[in-house]
Amino acid sequence: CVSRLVILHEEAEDGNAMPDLTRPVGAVSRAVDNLIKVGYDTCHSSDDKILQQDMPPALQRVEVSSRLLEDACHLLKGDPYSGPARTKLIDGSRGILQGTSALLLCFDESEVRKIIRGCRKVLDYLTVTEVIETMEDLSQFVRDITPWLTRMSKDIDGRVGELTHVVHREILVRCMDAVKTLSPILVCAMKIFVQINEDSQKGLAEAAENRNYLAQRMTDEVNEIIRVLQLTTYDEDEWD
Amino acid sequence: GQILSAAKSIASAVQLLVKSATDAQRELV
Repeated sequence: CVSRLVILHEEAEDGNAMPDLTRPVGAVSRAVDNLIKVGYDTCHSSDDKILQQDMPPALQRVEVSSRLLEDACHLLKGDPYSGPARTKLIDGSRGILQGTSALLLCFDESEVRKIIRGCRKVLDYLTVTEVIETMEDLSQFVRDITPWLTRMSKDIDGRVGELTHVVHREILVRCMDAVKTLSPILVCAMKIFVQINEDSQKGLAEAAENRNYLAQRMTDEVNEIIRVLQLTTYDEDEWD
Repeated sequence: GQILSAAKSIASAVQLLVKSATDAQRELV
């Protein structure tokens, strides 16, 4: 869009007049007003401090750029050949698109942080597998970790649906599948450990080793999910 | 969802603005 405006600007320097842009600029202003409202509402209702810090500058950029468009429109009405109006038109359009993009990036990063919080909860539970020594504790452990595993699985499925980066998507799917496969096996291994422990049978060390191996495998998969969730392909240079 | 939808409206409005400017400019040329 901005490139096309730049071409218009160059054509204008050859002596062409710019048309009256009151209506399309009005439509942009209304869309901007709506984004500003939704953006600040999101900021105020979120408990994410980073989002609250990063979003207002992006919103301000969109707001200021929208005013540039309105100025351009006003100037063009008086003089369809106005050079400053054309510059404001280009700067305003560019600023609105860049600001909107920055805003979406802030919002997306905040969504990723939310998913990661759920993943870390699963990691926290995996660290206590080694201290579970009775059937009662094991039942409680399963009751505690299950909602977080379900939430993580749901969040990752949602994220996979949004990602356009094929490799990242594939890694997330692969790791989540591994977590789903490993979780019942881990619980089985923990159960075997608890039974051997309660009956004072032989093989306690091997059972513990097997349980720890599975917990570590799950931990590695969840850590890989967190790593990939944080990767981006956003390239600032494209805007330049 | 609301943010995404508001951002899409902006993209459409800016696209329309550029189209209006380009089309009218072509007519003038």
